[in-house]
Amino acid sequence: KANQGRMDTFFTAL
Amino acid sequence: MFEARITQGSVLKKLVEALKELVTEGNFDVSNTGLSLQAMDSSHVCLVSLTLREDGFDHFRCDRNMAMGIHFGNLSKILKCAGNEDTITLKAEDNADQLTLMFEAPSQDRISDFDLKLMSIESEHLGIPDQDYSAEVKLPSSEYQRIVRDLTSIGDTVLISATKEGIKFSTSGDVGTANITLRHNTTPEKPEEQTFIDLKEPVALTFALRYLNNFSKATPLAPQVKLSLTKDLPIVVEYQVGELGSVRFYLAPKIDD
Repeated sequence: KANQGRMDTFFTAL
Repeated sequence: MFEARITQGSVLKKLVEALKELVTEGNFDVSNTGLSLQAMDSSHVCLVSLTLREDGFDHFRCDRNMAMGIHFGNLSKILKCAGNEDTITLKAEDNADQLTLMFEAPSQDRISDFDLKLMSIESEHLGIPDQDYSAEVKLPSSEYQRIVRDLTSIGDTVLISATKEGIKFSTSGDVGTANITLRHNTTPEKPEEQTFIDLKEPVALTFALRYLNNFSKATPLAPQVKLSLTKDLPIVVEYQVGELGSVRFYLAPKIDD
């Protein structure tokens, strides 16, 4: 089953 | 001092209605280039990025950069008091703890003002790189709304796959399965009824329908919506708000274990 990704995993904090 | 005036006040009403369930609070960042907002939902699964350009307003003045912490439920309550035809002016002193909203009826015989208490919000900004997407699809926003609404009644997640055949939305659930395919179609005379598929390479990603459905609350803002897809990256669901700017929703994909 697929897990929900989180935004922080894809884009880095400035 | 910050002051922004928009004759078409209904746009602000629609914007806040589109955001308020997704993000409960966030900072309106104002500068001399305009007003922007970047906010994630509480579970950090999606992100809203709003950009309203200074020259899209009928009047715009911002002497100092400010972050105005907004509770969107409260802003919505105030904007519901504005008429659909009203001109809306937003005003705040430097370092103010409140935002004043002034509503003027077109006939000029009714003027009201409301002060919204501002909040102090620690917000983390994410850097979103400019990106070439594998597939970009422009379609009528009402069509997007219909697809995600219909599929939400069947399943929880949708597999979106873009190929040279078109863009396919697939889901399954207790009821059974569903597939909806849209093809590139520039036959309709009105540009807003056309579907444009710009495919660089085939791509397929899975997303939670609940969020895609929530994004469609922005439908009244624009006749078309643009979906941008690249493998292993969030989908972008973008509504152009006339000459004023845009609202973009980013949703993280489901990841295989």
